[in-house]
Amino acid sequence: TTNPIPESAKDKSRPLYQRLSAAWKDTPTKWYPLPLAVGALLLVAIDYRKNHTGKEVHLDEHGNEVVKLKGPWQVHVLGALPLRNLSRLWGYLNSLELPVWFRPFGFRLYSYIFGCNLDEIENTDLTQYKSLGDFFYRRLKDGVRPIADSVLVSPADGKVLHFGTISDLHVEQVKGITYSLDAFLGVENPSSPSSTVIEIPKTEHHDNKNHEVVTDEEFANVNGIQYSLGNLLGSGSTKSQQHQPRKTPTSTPSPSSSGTQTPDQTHLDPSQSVQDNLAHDATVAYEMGVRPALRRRSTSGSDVQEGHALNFVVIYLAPGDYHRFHSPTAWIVQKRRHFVGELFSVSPYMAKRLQNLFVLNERVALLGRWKHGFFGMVPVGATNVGSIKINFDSALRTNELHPRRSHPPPGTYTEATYSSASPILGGKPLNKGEEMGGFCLG
Amino acid sequence: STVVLVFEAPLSFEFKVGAGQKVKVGEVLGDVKEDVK
Repeated sequence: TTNPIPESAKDKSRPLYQRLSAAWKDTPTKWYPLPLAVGALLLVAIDYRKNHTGKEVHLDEHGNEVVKLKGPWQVHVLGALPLRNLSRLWGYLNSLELPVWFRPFGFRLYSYIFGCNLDEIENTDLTQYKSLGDFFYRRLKDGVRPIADSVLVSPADGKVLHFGTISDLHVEQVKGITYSLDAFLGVENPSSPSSTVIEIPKTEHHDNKNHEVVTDEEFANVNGIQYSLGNLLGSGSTKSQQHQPRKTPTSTPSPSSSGTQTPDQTHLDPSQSVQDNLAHDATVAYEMGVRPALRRRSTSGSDVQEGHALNFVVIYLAPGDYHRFHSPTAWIVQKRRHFVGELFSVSPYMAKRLQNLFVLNERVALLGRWKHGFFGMVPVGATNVGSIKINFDSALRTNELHPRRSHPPPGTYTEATYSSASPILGGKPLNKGEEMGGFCLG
Repeated sequence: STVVLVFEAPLSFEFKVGAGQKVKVGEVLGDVKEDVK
């Protein structure tokens, strides 16, 4: 206001507080309209604050989810680096063929530094590994990783970073820092991309020797398998589908001269492959208690049955660890969602500092069901291991070159379904301990 | 690299590991307590 100060407030002989009180009481309040520009500026400021300090995940103009980079200044410096290009360069360098004379020395030194146990690797002739990338993606000898008899086993060698129960559809990254489960696994909405059906040759069920042994053992032990198969197929008698157990390999497949193992298919009888595959599917279904109705349930973690809870566990693979991952239980993978994101390091150091780390990084969410309901397994890439391979999904391409401008925003994904793998189960059945894929350098 | 598992399980599910523990493929992560009738 511009009113003159009242006389009582001017009296210097009075204490200050009395003069202030008098001024407050005697000054009349007059309201003036704000100029339009000030109001517009205020609205802009409110909108800016809402957009930049509100949700960590929001939708862009195309309906894609965009995740914000949050963390201390080091995180923003890292975010400004071309991590994907660095990762690809790292992969290229590690794919270069090393001189044969250098390989044993180099790989032993690497093993010493990173704690690899060379007694466990399948091909102990180190000269057979052409590059560090080849050695990094090494196989292990059969039997060195026995599968426990519990309902859930570790899918990889590594360190348990965190685990627990998911509440309010938020997963705890580290103590006190959470990220959205929907952003992590993706949600279906009208703007979601349509799914691609991945063709999975039936013979791919047989590409793992461990898997073969398990299937045959299960089959031999479960007397009611034909009955289950009949139920699942909707046919009455299954006499014509009598299963003849396949011959198990009598010896460990020897590695090829290149040092990489080719799938052993010498034991396959083409005339039995279909029924054997059906039997395999039925075996998994029998173990899981899968019913066709279950397939109708959505593959999201949000519709949890009564008396159930959503749980999570994070396993970190250090550079020297065996980098293939296996099925942690008997389950059916129904779809995969490939999120093309960043490639930050996923070390415990970064996990403590970068919010939404697992939502920002490139990852492959494999979604499906197990005997207790929803089951999801998500390999998350990192700077040094940006390539994720899924054995039964040859169409998957990770850590591809994207120009910075055409790079899809974090949170967007492409989806594919595995229904062709088994029409009976609506997905790719996996036995506990079966090799699923792995991480490659770069 | 990291593998994250997200799964639905009965309330009786218990993790059999501790944070920071090293695990290997096939080792127990958790199990469901069966009701004893």
